[in-house]
Amino acid sequence: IIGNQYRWPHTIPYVLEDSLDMNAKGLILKAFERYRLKTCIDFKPWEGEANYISVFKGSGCWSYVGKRQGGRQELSIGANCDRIATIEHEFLHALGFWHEQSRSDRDDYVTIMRDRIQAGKESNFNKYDDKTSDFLNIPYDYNSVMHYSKTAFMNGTEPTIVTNIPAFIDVIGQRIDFSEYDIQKLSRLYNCSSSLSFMDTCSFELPNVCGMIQNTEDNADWQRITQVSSGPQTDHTYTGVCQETGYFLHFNTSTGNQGDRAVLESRFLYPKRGFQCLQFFYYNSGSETDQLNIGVKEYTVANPNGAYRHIETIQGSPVSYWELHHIPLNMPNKFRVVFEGIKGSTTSNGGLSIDDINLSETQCPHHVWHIRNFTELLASSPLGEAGSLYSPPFYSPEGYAFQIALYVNGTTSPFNLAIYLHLISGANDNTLQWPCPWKQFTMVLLDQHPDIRQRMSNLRSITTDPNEVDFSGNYYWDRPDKVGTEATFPNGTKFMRGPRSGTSVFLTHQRLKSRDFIKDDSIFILATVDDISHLISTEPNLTATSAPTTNQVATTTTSMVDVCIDYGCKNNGTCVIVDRKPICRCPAEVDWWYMGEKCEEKGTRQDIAVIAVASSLCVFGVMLIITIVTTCCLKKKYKKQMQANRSLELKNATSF
Amino acid sequence: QPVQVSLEIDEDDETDRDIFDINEALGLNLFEGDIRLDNGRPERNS
Repeated sequence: IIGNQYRWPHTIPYVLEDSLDMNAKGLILKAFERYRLKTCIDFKPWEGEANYISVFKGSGCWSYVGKRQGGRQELSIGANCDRIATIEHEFLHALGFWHEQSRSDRDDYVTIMRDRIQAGKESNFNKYDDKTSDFLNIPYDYNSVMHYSKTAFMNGTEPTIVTNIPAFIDVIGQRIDFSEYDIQKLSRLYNCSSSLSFMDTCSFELPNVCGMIQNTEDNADWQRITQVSSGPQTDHTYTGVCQETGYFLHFNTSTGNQGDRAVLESRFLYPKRGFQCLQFFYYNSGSETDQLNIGVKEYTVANPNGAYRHIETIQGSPVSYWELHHIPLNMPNKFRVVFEGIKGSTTSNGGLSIDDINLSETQCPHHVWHIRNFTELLASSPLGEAGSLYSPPFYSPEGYAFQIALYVNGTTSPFNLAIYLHLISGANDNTLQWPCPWKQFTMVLLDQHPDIRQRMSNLRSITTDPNEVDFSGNYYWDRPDKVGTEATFPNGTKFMRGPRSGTSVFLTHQRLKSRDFIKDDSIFILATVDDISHLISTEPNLTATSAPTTNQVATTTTSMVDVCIDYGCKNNGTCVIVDRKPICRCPAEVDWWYMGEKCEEKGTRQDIAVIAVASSLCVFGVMLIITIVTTCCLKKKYKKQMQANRSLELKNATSF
Repeated sequence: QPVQVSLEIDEDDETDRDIFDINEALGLNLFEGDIRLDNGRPERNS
């Protein structure tokens, strides 16, 4: 939308109203993380700013377009709108974006089939001229998260939007994530030059290896190559696309001596948030005693030359595929990432390889489920239970055991990937709280694009509501040994599997086969479990709020409530705690506002106008007096002078 | 209050519904399916 008045500041104040579903609250925070990773847009809990976005559970999913300058601006995430791409879509409206197919040049790219639109719904296919809407010099984007799907508002079975390039007919309407052009457009609209949480990406395609350096105190080097005879045969970046094209870094352990070290250091990195996730692909064609050590060199005033800290060692049997690794870091100061390869004691035919490194200030997933030979599974898996794949048992940080079930050919429709979550019996069940309260299980099908900023990973979250009961009256998220059925692990161990929750329409096969969801004949499902019980109450007008947490969510704290009650903000002012002191945030609208320590004084636009007019009149009056006085003085002065001149003239005339 | 559900929860009721399908099913008559206009302006243009 054209007009600077519609732009938000780069950090947008928000409120998550208590009406929102818990799953929606958690997902909104995850959507904010995607904005932080890919754009310069950030979000902060509202602290009394004049304009802010208030997200609530209304009827349906909707938003206004751009900042409306009206104080509290509503954005609804209603029932079934708690999907990450839906939230991204609605926030893009709020940030100033119309739908992609309403741009002024859309007729060059799509054809609107008017006769297939439901009667009365034609106005949903508006087009704006380039005085109202600016496409910011970005090409038409069939892949935009803001594009209608081909079935939007159709009256029968024929598509209402036909793409002028037929290959894109099933591309439009994706609800996975921002497209690359969505990000470019948002970045242009808001003049973004960097993002908040992205740090570095490297696929080793360029000879400068992204500024990485070989340490001089080791006795071996990492080599930038395209192929190793014992594996990998190709790099990870271009796997399945081209052979001998892409590069990766390799430490050869087939020669040399035991204990030989090759140390690679990243360039200096400057953190903003204090927590990071290092993600990379790793191929071990060496021996089971070869080691890859991941560490950091931290630079502080006390250690200006950097202090090395070991983080994790990766060691294991050689494999014939690329593995995915995540290493959480918690670096508050300038640092380098260090990759140290060490040759082991046993015979090696290859070495250690790394590729497609990404470093971002985000949380690492808790678990990775690597499914290999996926193309064969896709071709052969039957529909329903017989085609189900169960993940290994995973544990949440608190100790809840769970399993992910993936139905490669769906549960009901053969061309959909279906995904479900099961709680299962685990080692800690006797010490845990049941029914499992407010844990958000997030399952992500990873888009294996080498650059994290261009990934469009498919994400779904399931939140355990401890009050949910099934038709028999059992709590849905109760102990699996109470509400589950018996199941067996591949090794023969019996366990109990609780009821499932998920979706039968996780991703269509058509979209699954697009992008880099399947690479090296593998897919990766990333699992994370967040305790979101702190999100039960998120509205700031609960009298008191504490400082924002790392997730930037305002949470209530009982001890501070009393302080705020005693403080007593007037005129509906909201009390917030800043630096452990109560402060009133005063209500404000466009034409009026409250001010003062406790919002006791009211200001209006009219007052300002009166003050401005009074000041102007005052200045005018003073200037008028000065002018009159000056004129009078000058008049007097010149009168005297003229009189003196006249008497002189008369004197001269007399003397002649 | 406890909410009664079946032994399996399909969050999407086996249907891939887009934003516009959800809003339409609710009978919302929003501008372009999911856009609110400012007060005083009609939700849909005539």
